Amino acid sequence: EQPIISGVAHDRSEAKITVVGVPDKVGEAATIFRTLADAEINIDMIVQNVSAAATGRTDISFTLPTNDSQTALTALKKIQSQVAFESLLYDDQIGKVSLIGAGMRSHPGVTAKFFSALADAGVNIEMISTSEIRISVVVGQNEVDQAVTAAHRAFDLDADQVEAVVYG
Amino acid sequence: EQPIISGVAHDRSEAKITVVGVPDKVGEAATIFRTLADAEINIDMIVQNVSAAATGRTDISFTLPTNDSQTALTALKKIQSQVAFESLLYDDQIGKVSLIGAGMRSHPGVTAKFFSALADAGVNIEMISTSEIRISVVVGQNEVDQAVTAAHRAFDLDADQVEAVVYG
Ligand SMILES: C[C@@H](O)[C@H](N)C(=O)O
Ligand SMILES: C[C@@H](O)[C@H](N)C(=O)O
Repeated sequence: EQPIISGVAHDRSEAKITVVGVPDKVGEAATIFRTLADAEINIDMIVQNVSAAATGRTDISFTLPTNDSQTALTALKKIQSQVAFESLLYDDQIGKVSLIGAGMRSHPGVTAKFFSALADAGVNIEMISTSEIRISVVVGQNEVDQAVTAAHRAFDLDADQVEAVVYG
Repeated sequence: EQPIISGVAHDRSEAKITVVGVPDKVGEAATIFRTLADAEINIDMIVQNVSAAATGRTDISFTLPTNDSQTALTALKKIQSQVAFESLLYDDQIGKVSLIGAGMRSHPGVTAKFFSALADAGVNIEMISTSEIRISVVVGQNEVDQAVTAAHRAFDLDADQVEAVVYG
């Protein structure tokens, strides 16, 4: 059956924080996100990849409203010794671009086409997080327009399908 | 408004592949996923975190049906020099556990509660990928039951809400 591509969403209102070098031990992510919840930070995308065998550490990145960044960073610094992470990275020059659809797991060509469209437009992919209905990438904020246009064209989407899901 | 937690899904049928040390340059992810699509590999969760400033490299992990693993690994080895990644990691002892709901972005306490429940059950979180409607973690395959039970209890879900979305 055909995958359904319903639109492209983009968001320039977010920043990204990376907690670098988190020991890969039970309870570390819980401490980080309890701290952020207590500070009432709205978290959007969370990405954590596997830890490096050599170091036993991994990074945990998340996006959040740019306006909440200082509060989040302050809260995280307070738990630096408890969690024993190495450092915090902050980047408010990001944009999030998402391809929205259904049935994408059984259509790997959709992911390939989206990433190829971005590459052909010269857009570098900084982070990737996917589900069966949404492929989200973080790119440079000044590359959002090229990314959205490229995805729009690759999947023959009308402008209103792009606009309508701008905060989807 | 209250977040809606509709259920917990789990999946033991997948394996995870990590493409380690991918140069953070335009087009690398496209090459990897075009190769996998050409090999007809169904890809589920893709996770890529930010590259390390020191190395200019990052890792790209994805989950796939365990049965497709050899085909995927063979296809990726063929593009190792083209992509210039460092190595491939393979792990077929994983399970995916997902908390499914709505409105989770504006309720950071939900994420904190899920991760705390896993931690209290002694479950280590190997990978994280989220959207507004789903928080997915990869854990050890032999920890799936503890993880599902812990989430079930933390959110007062009935057994049928857990079972009903087992492949969600
Ligand atoms: C790194 C972090 O996710 C850790 N593995 C934990 O379970 O909390
Ligand atoms: C690492 C990989 O995602 C690369 N940044 C790309 O755009 O393809």
